[in-house]
Parts: sequence; structure tokens; C-alpha cells
Amino acid sequence: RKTPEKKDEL
Amino acid sequence: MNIFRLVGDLSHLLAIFVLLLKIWKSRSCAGVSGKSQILFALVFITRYLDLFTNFISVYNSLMKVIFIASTVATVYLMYIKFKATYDSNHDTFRIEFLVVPVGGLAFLVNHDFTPLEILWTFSIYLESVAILPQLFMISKTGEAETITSHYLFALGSYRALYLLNWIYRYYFEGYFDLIAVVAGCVQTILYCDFFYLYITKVMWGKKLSLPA
Repeated sequence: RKTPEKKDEL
Repeated sequence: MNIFRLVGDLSHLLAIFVLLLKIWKSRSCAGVSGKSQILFALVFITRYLDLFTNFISVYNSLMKVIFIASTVATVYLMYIKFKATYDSNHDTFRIEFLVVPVGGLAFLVNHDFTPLEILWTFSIYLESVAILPQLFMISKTGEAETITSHYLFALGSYRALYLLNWIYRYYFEGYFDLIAVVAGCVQTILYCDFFYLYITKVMWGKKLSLPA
């Protein structure tokens, strides 16, 4: 399970 | 984008506009904690610095701009335009007791030791506790206007919906952000007492008042 580099949430 | 996140974002947006409209229409910010609003402004400004560094979507950028602008507008209305109606003697929570430890924690526990990432982490931690001055104010005065409790309900629901979104994303996208999830749980737990009062009182047409 990874933490995405790009934050797409608000 | 899933339904939980979308409804969560809309709930967040609704909360901010309910508060702005309440202040604007009544020409008064009585019962609203200016300190919580300053913290939320700080949350949005430190989190959305990535507006300039990476583009996700028009929706994402637009929401970020709206969140920053509307919260700064709320702070402006409270501290400048309708300053005379601001209930400062009931808004006595010491925000340095939140900002300083949260800042320290953001330095120590983050995904990556870079300025933007530390500020993002700070913002996530700070958001989880930013409502405390408002809840403290309500506990001091023992009551809240109905419109203020609608604001709090929408604001609290937003993070609870995000928790569902993270469960969904974990199963269907393999997405998992421990920092956001832990902070989101803390944030939602802080609202539990309020949710209980909202459901047992405000939804039945009664004013939110605390038992003596």
C-alpha cells in the first residue's frame, strides 16, 4: 500500500 | 473521485457558506469563534501552496481557491467589518497551545522532510484540532444558535465522509495515507459529543443548549 506523491484530495 | 469524497467536499463548502451567509445576513458574528476561523485560514493557506506547484484538475484548483478565499473573507468579516459584534470575551482559547505542538509534531512525524510536505502535514494536524476554540466557546456560553450548529454539523460531517472515502480508496485504489487517516479520526472524534447533541436536539427543532 503506497502513499501517492501527488496529493489529489482537498 | 468517489461519492464520499464528493459529498464530503460539498458538505465542507456548504459549512463555510452557511457561516459566511449567517454573518453577512445577520450583520453579526456573535457566537462564532474567530480563533477557529483564523486556524482554518492557516490550514488552507499552508495546505494549498501546491496550487502553484502541481495541477490535479480544474475542480481541485477551483475548490482550493474557494476554500482559501471564503475563509479569509470570514476572518475579514469577523475581525474588521463586524468586529463590534465579535464575542471576544467568550473566545478565550489559547491557540498557541495548538499551533506550537502541532508545528513540532509536523516536523517530527511526516512523509518527507521538505518544506511543502512539512507545511502540508502541519495543515492536516492543525485541521484536526482547529474546531476546539469553537467548541470551547460553546461550552463556555452553554449554547449555540441553530444556524451555528448547522454549520458545525456540515463541517464535522465532511471529515467523517472522508473517512469513508479513505476506506473506499484503500480497497479499490490501494491508496493509504496514515497521517491523513489518523488526523481524520481525531478530528471526527472531537465532533462526536456535538453530533449527539445535534441529533437529539437540533434535528427535533430545539436549540442547542448544554445541560447545566
